[in-house]
Amino acid sequence: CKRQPIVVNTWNFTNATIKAWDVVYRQQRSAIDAVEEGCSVCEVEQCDGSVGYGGSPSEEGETTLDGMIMDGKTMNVGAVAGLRYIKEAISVARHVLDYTKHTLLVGDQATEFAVKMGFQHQSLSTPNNEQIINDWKARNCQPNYWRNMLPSPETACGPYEKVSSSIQDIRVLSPPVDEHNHD
Amino acid sequence: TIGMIAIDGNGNVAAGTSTNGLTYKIPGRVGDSPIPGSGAYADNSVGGAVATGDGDVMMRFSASFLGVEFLRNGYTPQQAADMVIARIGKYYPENSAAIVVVDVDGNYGSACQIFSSFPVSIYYSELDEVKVETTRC
Repeated sequence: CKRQPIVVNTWNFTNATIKAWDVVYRQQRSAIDAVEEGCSVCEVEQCDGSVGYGGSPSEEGETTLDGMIMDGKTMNVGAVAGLRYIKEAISVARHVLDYTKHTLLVGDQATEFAVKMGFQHQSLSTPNNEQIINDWKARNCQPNYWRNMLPSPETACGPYEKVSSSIQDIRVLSPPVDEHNHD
Repeated sequence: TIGMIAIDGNGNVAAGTSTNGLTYKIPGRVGDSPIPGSGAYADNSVGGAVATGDGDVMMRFSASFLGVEFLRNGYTPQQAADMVIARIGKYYPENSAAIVVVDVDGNYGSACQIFSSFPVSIYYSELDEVKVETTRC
């Protein structure tokens, strides 16, 4: 059946859906605006801890953000990855789309781009980050994403050193990716 | 991670993602979300798709691009979503994966594995309020 316009998003992040619907239906603006503004709601609300600042810290306790936006009319894409110190990942991605001929900017240089575009440089960490990492270290850094290292990443924290190839553990054991910890 | 597909009144399709990735990641690690064709893909001629789950695995299958290509080949959104998850599951049956596929007519489908369930939030003009549909994985 014909259902235009329409907004669909992953998970029960309904405030993001409602915002995108408002943009695309009531304001009769573009799909690309709807995606940007809808996902931005989740960045502010830190949806499920898996979007926005203050969640999913790295081993070193830092939150970095990834965002991407694709225009199906032009097949143009803007994206940022490993974005540090900027809270508005999808809006920076939108700026990559609108103001550059590139597709993907990463890391500190994506941050520099964002600052040039007027975004505020600020910490993405919260006390929650520190608590998560302290708890993880108390569990001997379990789970983690290392393999074929010594001491064994399955029982101990790093720093690690590479195991010689002759005794490599070929098992691939990944930490759990679940409803609250996902890409 | 949020992945979103929108189609506007002119039939234009857009898709996007935003995430802070996986907890305890090795610094510098990036998942599938910011990779075009992996975390999201959109093409006005057929529709769009967004994926979520274990990005280290999902990016190896260009999951969203694959879903849109199945639409292009004539499959329904539900068939396309099922086929993407089947493809990933063939090689990685124990990794979390989920996908939503929407065609240009506003038909949609979702599929998942390992997650206990996968809710999807939807809004279109026949609805009085946002709707959440949950797929059992």
